[in-house]
Amino acid sequence: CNQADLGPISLNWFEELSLEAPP
Amino acid sequence: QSTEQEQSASLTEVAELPACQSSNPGHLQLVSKLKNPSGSCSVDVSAMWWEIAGFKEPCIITACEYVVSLWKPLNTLQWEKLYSWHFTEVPVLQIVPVPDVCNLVCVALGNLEIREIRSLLCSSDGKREKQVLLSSGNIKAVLGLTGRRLVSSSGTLCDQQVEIMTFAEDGRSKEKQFLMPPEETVLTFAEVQGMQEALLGTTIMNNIVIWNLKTGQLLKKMHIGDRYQASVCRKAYSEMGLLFVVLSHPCAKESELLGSPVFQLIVINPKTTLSVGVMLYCLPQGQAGRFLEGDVKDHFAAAVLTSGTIAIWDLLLGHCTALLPPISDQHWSFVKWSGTDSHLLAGQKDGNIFVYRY
Repeated sequence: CNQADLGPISLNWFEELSLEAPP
Repeated sequence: QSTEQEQSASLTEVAELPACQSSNPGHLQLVSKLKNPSGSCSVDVSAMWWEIAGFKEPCIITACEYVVSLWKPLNTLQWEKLYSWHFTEVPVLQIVPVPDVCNLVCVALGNLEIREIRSLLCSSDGKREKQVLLSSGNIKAVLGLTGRRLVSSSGTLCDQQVEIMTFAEDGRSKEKQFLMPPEETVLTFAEVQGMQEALLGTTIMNNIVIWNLKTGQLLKKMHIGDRYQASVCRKAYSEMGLLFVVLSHPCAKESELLGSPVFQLIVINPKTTLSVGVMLYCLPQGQAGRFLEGDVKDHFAAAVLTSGTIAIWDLLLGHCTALLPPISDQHWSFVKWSGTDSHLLAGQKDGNIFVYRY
């Protein structure tokens, strides 16, 4: 698949989403 | 009469190789066959470790409507029934294996929907079967998780609860924790391989939701498109910042170009929720049928098709590697990968369970 179709990728997505999500 | 019947059938016959064996050269080899004597409709099968007289044995659990039985191996061909748990009011819907747990199996009971989840175990002297009611109500989905945990969702839209319970040694729930419910009904759960704190759910609106199990946070809701309705997540793993998800497609229609897609691998960027299809796992030409029931383990997917045939895919190779047509004119009704070895457990409604080496 084309990586551009998926937008910017983060290796630490789980930690970042946990910081962003409501507690 | 029932005890006599059970005793007479508690040892299985040495397996005979079915006539269709030649259609699976090198892939599926029949190892043994279990005949469940309860007479009621067979609903599920699973394989797990059970400690018997100080040794952990790879056992098979069979579930009929009102009886769940544990079978221990006598040798590679024969099995002996060791315990049976009986249910009188509510029938068994499915076995819920809990990874990392020995000497305990969970079952979901109900009619169309799950009404109860029970843990099944035996007394400390190994002489009596025991069962413990873990939860009851309008339960939509349940899954056993690594780390002696079980997740379930219950209730309807506005009062939906998503609950994690951790097991104590005696089979009772030791701790309970709630996860933030999404605003739509959760239909199934899936662990993310290698990420003990992440959990996925598929919802009635064709979304995949992701939770942080440690904090209970709902991290993201990701729409996977409306091309295939009622898709269910069968396996998930994270690699290079992306989430790879294997979905089964019970409602996929056959197309001339693609054939009949039964499973699909998609990749999701959890940060942006954008997703792309990577691979469709279709039936070989000349085979018809849609996904009815199935199981994914490591990189192998198995499905019972509406035609009554079992099909197996190697998810890395990308194509179907084995087909198992109905045996003795009996359609297959469920299929499970063994949790203890590389065996495939295939069941028919009349209670016959066939164990294949793959």
